[in-house]
Amino acid sequence: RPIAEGHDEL
Amino acid sequence: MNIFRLIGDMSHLLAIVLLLLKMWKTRSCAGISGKSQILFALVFATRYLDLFTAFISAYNSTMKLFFISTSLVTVYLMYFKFRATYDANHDTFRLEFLVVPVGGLAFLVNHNFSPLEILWTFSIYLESVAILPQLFMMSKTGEAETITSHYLFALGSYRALYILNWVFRYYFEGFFDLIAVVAGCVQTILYCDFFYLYITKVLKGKKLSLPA
Repeated sequence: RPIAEGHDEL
Repeated sequence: MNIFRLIGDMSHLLAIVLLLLKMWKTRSCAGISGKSQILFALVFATRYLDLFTAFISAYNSTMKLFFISTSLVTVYLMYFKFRATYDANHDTFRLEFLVVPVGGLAFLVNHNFSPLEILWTFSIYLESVAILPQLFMMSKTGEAETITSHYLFALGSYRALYILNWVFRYYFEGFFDLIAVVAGCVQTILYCDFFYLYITKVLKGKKLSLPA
């Protein structure tokens, strides 16, 4: 899960 | 987005609002661990750096900004505006004992060895133990105000609800993040003793006092 895609959970 | 995650996020939001309201209305931060609040500010500041690199949704960005800003306001209220009411004598947990090992672990066990990813991992690990100074403080004073116990219950419930969200996402989306799941379970386990006291005392109208 690359950071460039961001994290969708908080 | 599923119902568990939405209620979890709302519970997290409620916890933060409850804490700010308690401090603002009573003009006091008595019974609150400033060290835990510093850790939460550090958690949000290191986790949400992807605000600058990726856009997920308006909801996602708004919540991230809310968590970062309110955690900074909380630390400001405790250490500046209401400093006179801060119970430093009982808030004696040593932060380096959490931050250093957690930092080391984030370097060793992560999804990707890049600065942002290591900081995200650090934040996930740190959040799982960030409540320890608060629990340590309560065990020293032996009690907590009712509003503080409501705050802690909402804060603890949030990660427990996230566990249900991860179960849901695993089955229906094939999504599984080992780091978040393990840290989330550790975090929830740390609250279990408090949950027990909350249900058996606070919900029955009694003040939360710890057995001697």
